[in-house]
Amino acid sequence: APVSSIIYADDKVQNYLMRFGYLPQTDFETGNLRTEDQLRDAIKNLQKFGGIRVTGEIDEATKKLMKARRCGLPDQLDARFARTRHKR
Amino acid sequence: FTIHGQQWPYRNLTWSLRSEQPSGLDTGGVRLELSKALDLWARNSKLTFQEINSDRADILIYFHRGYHGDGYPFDGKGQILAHAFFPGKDRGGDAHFDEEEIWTLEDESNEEGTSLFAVAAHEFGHSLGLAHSSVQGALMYPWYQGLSPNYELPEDDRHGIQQMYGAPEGKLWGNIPGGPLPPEQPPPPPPTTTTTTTTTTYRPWRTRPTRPNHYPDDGRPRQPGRYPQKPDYRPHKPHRHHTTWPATTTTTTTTTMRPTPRFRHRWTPPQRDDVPDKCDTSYDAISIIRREVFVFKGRYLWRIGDQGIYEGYPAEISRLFNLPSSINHVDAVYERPDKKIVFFIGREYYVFDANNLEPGYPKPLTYLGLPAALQKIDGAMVWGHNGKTYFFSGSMYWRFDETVNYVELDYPRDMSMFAGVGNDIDAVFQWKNGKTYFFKGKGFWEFDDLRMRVAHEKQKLSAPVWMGC
Repeated sequence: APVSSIIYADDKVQNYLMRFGYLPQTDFETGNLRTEDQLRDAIKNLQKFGGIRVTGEIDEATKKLMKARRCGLPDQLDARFARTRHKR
Repeated sequence: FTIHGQQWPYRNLTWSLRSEQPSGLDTGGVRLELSKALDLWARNSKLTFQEINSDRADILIYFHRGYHGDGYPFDGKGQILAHAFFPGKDRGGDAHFDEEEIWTLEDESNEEGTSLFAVAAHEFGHSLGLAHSSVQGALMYPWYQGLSPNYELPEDDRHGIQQMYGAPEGKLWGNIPGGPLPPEQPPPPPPTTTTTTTTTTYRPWRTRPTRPNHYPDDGRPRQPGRYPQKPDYRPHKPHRHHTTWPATTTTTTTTTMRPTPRFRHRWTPPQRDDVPDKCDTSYDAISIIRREVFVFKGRYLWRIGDQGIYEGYPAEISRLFNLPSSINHVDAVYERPDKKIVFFIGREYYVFDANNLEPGYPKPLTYLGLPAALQKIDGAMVWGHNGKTYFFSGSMYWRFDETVNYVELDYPRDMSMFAGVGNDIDAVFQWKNGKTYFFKGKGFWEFDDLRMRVAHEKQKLSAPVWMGC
């Protein structure tokens, strides 16, 4: 089985997820470490919003979406509290 | 569709392009594209847009590159194309386009290019209050899709704009020919906010009863009861050898009362009229130095220890720190991890080793990697949460790497990261209880570091808590 790509989610991916609201932007400052679940959820949200197959993996379609031209505003405007939501 | 924040309280909006020949394009051509993009929303709502040549228009349109002072830097050609601000004062409604993109105007087809009309139509959706939509094909879908000529607003976006601003007058509902007229739209309900109020009571500061001010100014706190009680005011006696008995006596009475100094320094409280009233003032800066709280205002500072404000303060800043005499205020102060004390004043900064200015200072802020256009620093602190140093100014903040003495990459960022604090703070510091406090005007917020937002929306008055009023 292919090695889980989540483990290879590098800074660029996480910065993209934070910048566009799929991970709490506050993590820029708090430096909170993410769990595997959080990363996977964030990628699924991105795939769902982007209208591509939801795999939770950083697959080719997801890479292509992340390179595509787009608006600079976040897609999820209340992700700031996403962590809290996870807690609940 | 998603509506975010408030909508414009009126329907006749104004707009203005504020960049000349953006990206080398013909200004007239750019204005035409922008006007067409706005018209797309006008045709589907009660909104009207009027172009004016003024920076007071509701929607200001700029072409910028890279960092351009709003905490959302552009990234050159590709990926981020533009961004816009939701309705509101100041920057609200404004749209910024990345000048380094290859923008195409009407009928220009260029595989590599990006249609200005398409992107402008999307950004103006944000300017009017719409957030991103996950409906593929919707105009508010966040990824660039280009647009076909004679483009009409998709249904998802039309529902969104009409929910906020109503369907166009006399226009058939949803453009269905012959369809029923739209029912009168009730105004959307105001956004509901749930507020939780927590009340925290602080142990009020005890102020010592005022006593004559004659104790040494060596900075060490004095225990009550150990003050000398009375100064020695005895007038001088003429010296024995000098007594003479004049035949005629003329008496002039002059009374000089001169205390006999018992200590090396005799400090008198400032008697000037620019002394700030501690119970009715904002603060220029506030910092913990050597475990004591220093509050700066104008040319003065207060010093607050465990027992409250030290006697005899406010004192002039220049009494403790040999700043140039021309300095009449400080903007921000913080104590570095290496215990040096940094003062930010205007576009320069001073570094002190205890009371002494280090050689070679002041230096310009650009030495720290801050932009040349920066006028001043509002606040500076070492944030206990991660041990990093932060500088705040206007609507932005920087994180500063003390090891390389330079601001970190990826900064500045927008102040909204510190939710609830707003822009243009007066001061910020972290108290010994490990909590962060932001000051603005005569009030302050306690900040919840974990949730990255103020602990309570409403400010508390500073004077009762920090000055013991």
